[in-house]
Amino acid sequence: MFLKSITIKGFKSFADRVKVDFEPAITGIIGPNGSGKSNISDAIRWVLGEQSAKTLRGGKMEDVIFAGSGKRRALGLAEVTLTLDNRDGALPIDYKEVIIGRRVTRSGESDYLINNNTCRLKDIKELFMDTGIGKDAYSIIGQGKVEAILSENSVDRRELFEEAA
Amino acid sequence: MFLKSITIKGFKSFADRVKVDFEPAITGIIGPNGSGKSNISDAIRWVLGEQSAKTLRGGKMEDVIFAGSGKRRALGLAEVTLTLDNRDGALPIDYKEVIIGRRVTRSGESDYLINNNTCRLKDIKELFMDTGIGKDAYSIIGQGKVEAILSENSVDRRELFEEAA
Amino acid sequence: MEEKFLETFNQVKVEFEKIFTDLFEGGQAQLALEDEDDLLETGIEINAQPPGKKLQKLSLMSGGEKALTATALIFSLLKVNPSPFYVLDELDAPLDDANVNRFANYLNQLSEIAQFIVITHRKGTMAAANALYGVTMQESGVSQLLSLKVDEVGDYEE
Amino acid sequence: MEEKFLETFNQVKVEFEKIFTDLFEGGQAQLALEDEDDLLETGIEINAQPPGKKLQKLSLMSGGEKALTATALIFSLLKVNPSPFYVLDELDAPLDDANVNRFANYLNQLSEIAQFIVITHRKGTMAAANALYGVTMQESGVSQLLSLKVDEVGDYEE
Ligand SMILES: Nc1ncnc2c1ncn2[C@@H]1O[C@H](COP(=O)(O)OP(=O)(O)OP(=O)(O)O)[C@@H](O)[C@H]1O
Ligand SMILES: Nc1ncnc2c1ncn2[C@@H]1O[C@H](COP(=O)(O)OP(=O)(O)OP(=O)(O)O)[C@@H](O)[C@H]1O
Ligand SMILES: [Mg+2]
Ligand SMILES: [Mg+2]
Repeated sequence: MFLKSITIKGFKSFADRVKVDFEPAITGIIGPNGSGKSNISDAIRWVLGEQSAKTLRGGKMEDVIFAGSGKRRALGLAEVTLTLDNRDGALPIDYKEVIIGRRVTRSGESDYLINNNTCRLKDIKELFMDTGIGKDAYSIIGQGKVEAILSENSVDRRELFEEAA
Repeated sequence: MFLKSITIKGFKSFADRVKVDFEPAITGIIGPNGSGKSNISDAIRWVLGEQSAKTLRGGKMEDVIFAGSGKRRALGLAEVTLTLDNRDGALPIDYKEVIIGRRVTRSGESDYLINNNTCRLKDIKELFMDTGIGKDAYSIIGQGKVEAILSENSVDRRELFEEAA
Repeated sequence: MEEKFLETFNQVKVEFEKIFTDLFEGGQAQLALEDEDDLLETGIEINAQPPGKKLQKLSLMSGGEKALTATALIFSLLKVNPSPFYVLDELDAPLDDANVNRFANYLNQLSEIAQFIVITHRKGTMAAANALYGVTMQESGVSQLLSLKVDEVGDYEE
Repeated sequence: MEEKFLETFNQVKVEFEKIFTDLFEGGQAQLALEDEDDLLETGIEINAQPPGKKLQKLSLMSGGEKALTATALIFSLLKVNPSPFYVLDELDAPLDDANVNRFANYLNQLSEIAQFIVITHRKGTMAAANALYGVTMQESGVSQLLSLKVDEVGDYEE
C-alpha cells in the first residue's frame, strides 16, 4: 500500500483545489517560507483523523478552513481526500484503490468518507488498525520536531517501541 | 564597548587553547556538525557567570571540562577569558581593556577574575549591571531557540521588555 | 505484550547500532533497557558516540548530531516495522551539507521498503527525490502547486 | 518602574512595526498591551500579518515566518536599548534563501550600532561577515580554529 495522491480544497492556505500526485518512492516538496508546504503535512494528519487543533497549529478546528487573503473572502468548507493504492490488499477492504475523505464546515459539521460513503472516525481507525498509519504514529515528523524523538525522558521513549511492536 | 577576543582552554571540546578575535561589526563562525561552534557561544555565556549546567547542555557543571576524546585523556581544568574593549568607558572600571576570566576544576573549585585579579561572581555582575550584558539577556540566542522569543504566553513576553527598560 | 515489546526492542537495537554507524560513517551507539526486570515500565537509554569522540550525555551533542541520531532511531524503527509512508518536514534543517548527503543517500536506500514525502530547502535532499513539487503563492495568501523537473531546482528556490 | 516600562514598550512598538515590514518587504505587524490599566502585570500581544495574508494567530504562521517575526522583535529591542554584542546561533536555519539575504542585509545595517557573532551554515549570512572563522575537528573530538577569507567559504563547507 502507498499514497497515490492528496486533493486539498479550502484547507488552510489551499483556497483553490490542489492535487499532489505522490511517487511510490520519494516525493520532494519545496518552496519559499510561508508558501504552504507544512500545510500539506497538516492536511495528511487531518484526513487521517487528527483531533487536536493544537497539533495542526491552530486554536480551534475551524482554523483549518481557509480564512481569506488580501483579495479573497474566507471559505465555509475545508475538504481533503487521500487516495491510497491498495493493490497489495494491506487495507482490509475489497478495493484496489481506497479514497479517504474528511470535510468540515464553519458551523462545525464534520464528516468522514471511505470511497465516497460517509462513515465514522472509528471506521477509518479500524481500516488502518494494523498498518502503522494513524495520526499518532511516528511516521509523520513535524517541522522542528526531529530532536523530540530522542526525548529527554527515557520512559517517554518507550512509546515509540510500543507503537512499533 | 565591544568584544575583542575570547580564549578557551579545556572548556568542552576545546582541549587545546584556542583564541577567537572578534570584529567590531560581524564575525561569522562556520563548520561541520559537532565541530564546536555552539560550544563557543556556551563559553561566552559561562564566562559571564552562567550558573545553570542545563543551559550549557550538561548535567552538572563538571560537564563543561574537556572529557577526553578517542586519543586524549580528560583534562582537569576549564578556563575561559573574554577581552573587552572599554575605550568608550561603558564599563565602570578605569581600564581601556578589561579581561574577564572564569576557571573551574574537576574537584569543583571555581573562581572568577577581572584583569587577572580573582574576584566574586557578584563583582562581575556589578561590572555589567547597566550594559545589558549578562547571562539572561536576550542578546545570546541559542540554537533552535529563536521561536521561543515569541513565546506562547503573552505574560512571559513582558520579560523581554522589562530587561530592555 | 511484554514478549512482543522485548522482541521489538531487541530488533530495533540491532538496526540502530548499524544505521548510526552508517549515517555517522563511524562511531558507535547502543540502546539499553533501564530495568530489564520490569518490561512494562522500563525506560530506554540511548548511548551515542560520534566518531572519535568519548561517550557522552545525549544533551551535550550538537544540534546536527542529535538530529542525525534521531534520524537513525526513526530509520531503525522503520526497518523493524515499516509504516507504508513517512512525511518528513525539514528533518534535514540542522544538518551540514555532508550530513545532508548522507541522509539523502539513506533515504534512497529505504525508499525500496517505504514511501517518503520530504519537505526540504536543501539541494542534497531534493536531488534524491523522484518527483519534485514547488509550492508557491503567486497570488498572495493562496497556495498553488507547480510540478518541477528535478534539474529545474536551481532556478526555482530563489 | 511602570513609566519606564511603558516608555520602552511604546518605543519598541514603533520599531517593531517598521522592522517587520522591512524584513518581510511588506505586510504589517503590531504590538499591543493586553491590559493597559495594569502595567505591572499586563501581557504583550503580537499581531503579525505577512504580505498579502489575513491577520492570523501567531501559531498558524510557518516556521520561517515565525523565525523572521522573532528576529524583527529582537532587532526592535536592539534599536531601543542596544546591548554591546549579540551572539546568534543558527538563527537563519528555518529561513529560505530570499529571507536569509534580507536577514543578512539587516544585520549589516545594525552592525553599525551593535556587534554580532553569528554561527551559521548559510552562505548569505557568511557573505555579510567581516571576518570568518571555521571550527574543525581535524583531530577527532578536539576543536580547532581556522581563520578564513570570506571568499574561501565555498570550498570550506564541504
Ligand atoms: N486557515 C487558513 N487560511 C488561510 N491561510 C492559512 C490558514 N492556516 C494557515 N494559513 C497560512 O499558511 C501559511 C503557513 O504555511 P506553512 O506553514 O505550510 O508554510 P511552509 O511552506 O511550511 O513555510 P516554512 O518553509 O517557513 O516552514 C501561513 O502564512 C498562514 O497564514
Ligand atoms: N566536556 C566536553 N568534553 C569533550 N567534548 C565535549 C564536551 N562537551 C561537549 N563536547 C562535544 O562537543 C560537541 C558539540 O559541539 P557543538 O554543539 O558546539 O557543535 P556545533 O559545531 O554547534 O554543531 P551543529 O552544527 O550540529 O550545531 C559534541 O560532539 C560533544 O561531544
Ligand atoms: Mg514549514
Ligand atoms: Mg550548534
